[in-house]
Amino acid sequence: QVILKKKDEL
Amino acid sequence: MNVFRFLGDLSHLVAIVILLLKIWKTRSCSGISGRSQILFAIVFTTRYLDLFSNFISVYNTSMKIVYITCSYATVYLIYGKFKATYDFNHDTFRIEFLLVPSAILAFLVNHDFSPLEILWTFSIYLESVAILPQLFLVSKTGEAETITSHYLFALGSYRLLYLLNWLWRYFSQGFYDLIALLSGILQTVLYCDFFYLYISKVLKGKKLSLPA
Repeated sequence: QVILKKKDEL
Repeated sequence: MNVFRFLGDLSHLVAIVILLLKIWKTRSCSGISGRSQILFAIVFTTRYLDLFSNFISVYNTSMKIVYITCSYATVYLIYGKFKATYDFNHDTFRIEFLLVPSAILAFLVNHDFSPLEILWTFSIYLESVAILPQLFLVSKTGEAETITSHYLFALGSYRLLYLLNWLWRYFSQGFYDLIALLSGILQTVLYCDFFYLYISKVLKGKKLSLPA
């Protein structure tokens, strides 16, 4: 699973 | 950022602004669940703790600030300025039934056992059910003002649009986040009954009232 380390959604 | 994500954010913003304007213009918060608004303030606070440590874009930062500020302003209007119009008697949903399970689940099911990540996960779980006191209030009084229905429709559409955004991201970037996805589905499902009433009644010019 790809988890973006930096959360870019609100 | 794709169009669904942007429309989702916009819809969320519209919902928040509609609610603030409704309370401000009518000088009344009757029919609005202060308990749901407290939960939303907790959701934004615990989710955006990375406001100063995690910079994504000017857009992201400004939206976070607007969401947090508006949610606290709403809570203040309900429990402060227009307290006299607040419907204490009908707004009786026990929020600890949402807070405690969300907190326990956030400890058990998360991407990383770190304080910020657990609080973010908690905010995702809590957001998915935070509207329940409001829906409970509507079902208890059996009706909602048309402007309150618009608020609920915009707020429900926001997570539905995010679901489309996640579908898009999955196919275009291989990105997916199961915690956000499953919570988003639950959150949207909770609005289905309301969506049906909104489309079948409010859009045809009738007030939203529930069958006795």
